[in-house]
Amino acid sequence: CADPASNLGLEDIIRKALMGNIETKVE
Amino acid sequence: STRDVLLACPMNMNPHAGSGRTAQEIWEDFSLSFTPAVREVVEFAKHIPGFRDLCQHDQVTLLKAGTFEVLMVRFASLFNVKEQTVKFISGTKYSLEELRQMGMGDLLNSMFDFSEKLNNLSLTEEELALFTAVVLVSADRSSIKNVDSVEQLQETLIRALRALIMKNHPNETSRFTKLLLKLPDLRTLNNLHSEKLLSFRID
Repeated sequence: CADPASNLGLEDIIRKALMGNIETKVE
Repeated sequence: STRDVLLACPMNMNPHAGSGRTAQEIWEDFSLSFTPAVREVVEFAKHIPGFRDLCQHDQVTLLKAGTFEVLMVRFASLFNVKEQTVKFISGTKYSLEELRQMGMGDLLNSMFDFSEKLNNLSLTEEELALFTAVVLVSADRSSIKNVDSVEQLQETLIRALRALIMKNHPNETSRFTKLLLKLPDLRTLNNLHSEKLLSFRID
């Protein structure tokens, strides 16, 4: 994958935090 | 080693964890360290007036692109140029030499340079917060859908930052310019950091 942010699972954390979901899990 | 590249991050609570772990385990362990910091960046963004009015795609895009830069500004005070040390968020201090041995090279030097310049400006909390908002709301990030809206918010924030700096330092006209010149420095650091991450994953 050429996207370092995706490598970190950053988008997943951001989306869940934006939606106010406390539980996050990094892939 | 690739493992050391990852563990040398100042946000890693456990940089010298025992060996024998899989790459997946190392990532998962590290994510426990940086996830709270990323969540705090998101919470900060939510409190920027106008940020929540942007479309969700652009909110995510700005955060994905800018989280490293926001954290770099926030953690600049962890870099002690005089002592040549970096204090990790765990509280442990590492010397420049130790960090070089852990795989931090050019990126480390650039982080020290940036931190020194930013710390020398001795920004107040309010100035730092507004500057951080300007860092985050950048209309020239790739994949922004509604560039006009982001640009409008960016301009509002820049005007507010300028007004605040001028109010606090009326006799230092170059101070605002100096601060804005930190933005391209942060972009460079962001790129160097991305290269580091990519090299780890490729290895």
